[in-house]
Amino acid sequence: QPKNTDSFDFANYHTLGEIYSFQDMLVAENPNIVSKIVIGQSYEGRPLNVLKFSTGGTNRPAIWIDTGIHSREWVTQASGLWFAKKIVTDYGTDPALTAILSQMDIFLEIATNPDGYAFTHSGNRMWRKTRKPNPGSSCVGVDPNRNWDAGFGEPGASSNPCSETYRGPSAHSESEVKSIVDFVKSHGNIKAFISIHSYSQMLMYPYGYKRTPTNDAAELHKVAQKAISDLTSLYGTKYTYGSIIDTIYQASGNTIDWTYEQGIKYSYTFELRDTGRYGFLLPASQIIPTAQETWLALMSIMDHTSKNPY
Amino acid sequence: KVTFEGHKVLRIVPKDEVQLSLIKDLEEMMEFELDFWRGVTTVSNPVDVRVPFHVLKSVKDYLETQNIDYSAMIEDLQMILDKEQKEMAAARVP
Repeated sequence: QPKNTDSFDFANYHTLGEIYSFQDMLVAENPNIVSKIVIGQSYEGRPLNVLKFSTGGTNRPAIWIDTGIHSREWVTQASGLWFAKKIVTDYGTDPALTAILSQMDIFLEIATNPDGYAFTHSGNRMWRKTRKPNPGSSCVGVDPNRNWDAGFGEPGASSNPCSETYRGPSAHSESEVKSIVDFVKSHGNIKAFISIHSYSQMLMYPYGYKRTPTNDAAELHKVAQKAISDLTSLYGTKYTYGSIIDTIYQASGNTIDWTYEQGIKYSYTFELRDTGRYGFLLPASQIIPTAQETWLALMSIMDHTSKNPY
Repeated sequence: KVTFEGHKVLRIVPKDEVQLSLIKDLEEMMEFELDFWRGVTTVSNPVDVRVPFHVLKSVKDYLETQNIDYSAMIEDLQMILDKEQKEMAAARVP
């Protein structure tokens, strides 16, 4: 076990226990800027931990970032760990991040689907969904990116519990989703929401459940263009960007359609790096390059959010 | 623990709307127990699908009969998973 977060091995994949330990160490080492909030419990009773990066103030405007809502997308949780360390390292030295944190808080949920993540280590590396049993079916789990109350039940999600895109019995039926819903509503001042997946190198904004563009589509597109330009500048990784429905396919009940409809204008979802050969099994040697390039895009979105209050 | 001996991940590239539709049909054939890593989107966009060993021949036959191009993105999934486990274990050794 590493003794501190400086000796944590960011270039390797980690178990859920190691992620939880990392979070506690980061909080202990940086009590002035990081705290841990438990926003709920997973179906199997694991804590849903969120790291709060804050330099003070009360209920400041905030940016939300989550990784690992699809448990098998291991490079996302690994990138989340790197982002957390990057925030504490760069605060006070990087003027852009320091400026953002002087006005806003950042919330980071690294293991958004902890039951699924634990199961990818113990039972099935290819597990994507939550782990709640489905009454009347032998198939377990719900796709937590089809379980949100935005076009829930419309085309773009499955009603079959055995499908990888099973939407669940009702919107927000999954505690992993409901806990975020409750947190976002009770906070009431979240200005950007970024949900991170892997792997097909995309940056997308709402909508996924309908073809109608959002009222902010032009601005969201421009922000995405800049973010991807910054991302690509590091290693030349090519990304596509646009609305979910135009860029990938119709996906109802997805996270960022719900957040946008809650009034969070800067709602984005990433699909991180794909080497074209490994899919969800991106070699650990690529974790840091993936996180580094993604960080540039995140900074671009966060910077725009902080400079364009609404 | 679930293992994936002999599972391949195929990368399928639909050339036109007809092929796109045929791959969508494949997506709905639950009996094949296919796991779409990257779903069907538009023509020329790759579709990645994990194919269990016991249906590999049937899936390949389906694709070849319809003249749909595919290649193996991952030849043996379990081999990569074993490598991943070894690397994780090695990283834990002080």
